[in-house]
Amino acid sequence: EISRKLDSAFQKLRGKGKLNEKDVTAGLREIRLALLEADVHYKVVKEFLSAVKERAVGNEVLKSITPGQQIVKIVHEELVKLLGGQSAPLRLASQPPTVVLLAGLQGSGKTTFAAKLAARYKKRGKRPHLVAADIYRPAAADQLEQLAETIGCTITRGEEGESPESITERAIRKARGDLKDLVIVDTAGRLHVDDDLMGEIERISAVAEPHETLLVVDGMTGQDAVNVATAFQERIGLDGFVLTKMDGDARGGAALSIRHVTGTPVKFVGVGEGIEALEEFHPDRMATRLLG
Amino acid sequence: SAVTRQDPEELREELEAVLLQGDVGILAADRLIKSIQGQDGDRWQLLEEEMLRILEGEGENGERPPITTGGPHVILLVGTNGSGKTTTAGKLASKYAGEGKSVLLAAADTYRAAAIEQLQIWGERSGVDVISQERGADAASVAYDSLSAAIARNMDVLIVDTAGRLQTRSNLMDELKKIRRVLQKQGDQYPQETFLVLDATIGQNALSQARLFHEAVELDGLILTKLDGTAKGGMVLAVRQEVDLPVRYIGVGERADDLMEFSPKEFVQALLE
Ligand SMILES: Nc1nc2c(ncn2[C@@H]2O[C@H](COP(=O)(O)OP(=O)(O)OP(=O)(O)O)[C@@H](O)[C@H]2O)c(=O)[nH]1
Ligand SMILES: Nc1nc2c(ncn2[C@@H]2O[C@H](COP(=O)(O)OP(=O)(O)OP(=O)(O)O)[C@@H](O)[C@H]2O)c(=O)[nH]1
Ligand SMILES: [Mg+2]
Ligand SMILES: [Mg+2]
Repeated sequence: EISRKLDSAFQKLRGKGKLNEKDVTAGLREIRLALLEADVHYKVVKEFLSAVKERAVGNEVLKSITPGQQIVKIVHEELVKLLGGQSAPLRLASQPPTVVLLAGLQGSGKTTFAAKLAARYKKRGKRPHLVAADIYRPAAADQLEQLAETIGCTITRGEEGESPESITERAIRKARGDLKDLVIVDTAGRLHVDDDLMGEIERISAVAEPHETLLVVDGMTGQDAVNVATAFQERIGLDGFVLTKMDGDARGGAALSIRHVTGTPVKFVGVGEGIEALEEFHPDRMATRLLG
Repeated sequence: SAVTRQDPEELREELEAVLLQGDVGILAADRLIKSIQGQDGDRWQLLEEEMLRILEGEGENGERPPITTGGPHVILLVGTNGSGKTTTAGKLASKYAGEGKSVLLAAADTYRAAAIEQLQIWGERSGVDVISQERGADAASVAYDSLSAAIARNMDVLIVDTAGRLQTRSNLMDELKKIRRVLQKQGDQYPQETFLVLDATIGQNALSQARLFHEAVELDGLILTKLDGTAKGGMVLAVRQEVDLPVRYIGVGERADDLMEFSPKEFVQALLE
């Protein structure tokens, strides 16, 4: 793994005496490779490493007998700091119901996450309500409805030809009347470059007035993560994001990229297809995973 | 010329930035840049030619298995969760139905909520029958029944949609092997085409997917979806180099006609612009 790779690289360099700044720069090149292979955006890697370099050329590395380990330790600490230090919870409204709006690209895991979130809060004694506001994908409402049935949660689905804005408005009104604690609005997958659909999510957001807007992102997302997150943040604002499918071997670099460019935290991590497969975000575990 | 006046290090950074942004990956990007280092000429032009050379392989890009007349042409779609398999199955069904072929769809995702219903709607859209059982049924059994039906009914094409799965889940990969086995049991030409459906927005995980799915079910090629976004799908270069799998089709939208044959030239030009 990476600290061993670095230590052996430095062993060779140490042979010629004291370690210097040039040697450390070479060590950081290994870190750069690791982060790029982990799908962190190349511009984010560049900015992150220039910030890390200051510490890396200090005495804690140059005077250490295991400089490779020292560099990795510094990088790990800086990653944890950048990722937000600790887990960020869902912000509940002072006056129920809390409205959570989900958005993201096609297939990222929104519908599944909507159900997982509802199940989690039901377990805690809250009364969630699901909203099937995807009117395009074949059997989208059926999918959320079947999930709602599995977890024992109420759901609003659209009538023939009803707009997502109308479904959302009607659902929130009903949830308020039924004294629900949490309304989770599942929306259709959409491209950030699809003007019509981005206009639609803006209108859904205006109607829902969400307390939390979460971007649901596939954990395997590559460099495009920055484009997507920036666009959604500009159009509807983001309170955080969800990283899905992290039960695979994708390193999840999109998490660092999105955190860096939007300043918002990862609120949840999807770790499987089952309703229970939802975890809080742990920055230290993520940092280790990023370094491979 | 403007190219020869640019600082070589600055040009290298520029080339690398474009390749990285396109998800080519740092190792493949550095290999590409190194491979054109000794040559004369415009760096961008050389890069394009080298990328084309990789994607076109040994010139066998044009060879496609024809629709066989001795039994249905079976296409098996596999891939990770949400990559676009079901939608692609619908698009392929529409494509072949539009060519006057008789087509059957197999709903072999017996696991996910409303997976069968989703494919059934695609069947209705393209005027194609869908073979299914109940949710929770054995996926291999659905695949087997579908091929029996396709053979009995003299269908030209059978498209088998499977459940999404992460390549690191060995029990799910075993299920996939079983699906392929039961198809082969009815004739060792089946399935004639097995495609890994790959989402263009993913990064370096594509390589792990290609390796492990290929190991499990012997892929014939890739279908790269969601290229209508801003992601370029550059990982397919490394996949070609390391697993030798070509891209056959690309998905450029959510409608039935949003499926195109892969054009290496258009792909590379879009990546480099
Ligand atoms: N392994 C794994 N699969 C997941 C996870 N989250 C979602 N999935 C699967 O990913 C696929 C897509 O999930 P959906 O919930 O349909 O995604 P979506 O964002 O609603 O898709 P669209 O509505 O089409 O945009 C399904 O097969 C899910 O079961 C996860 O954390 N791990
Ligand atoms: N923009 C765009 N969206 C696509 C494309 N292909 C599929 N999609 C969308 O991606 C989402 C997921 O597609 P599915 O066909 O359900 O994916 P899948 O691989 O069958 O998903 P699972 O069965 O859950 O693993 C849907 O919203 C599709 O409409 C494409 O080429 N472009
Ligand atoms: Mg959905
Ligand atoms: Mg599917």
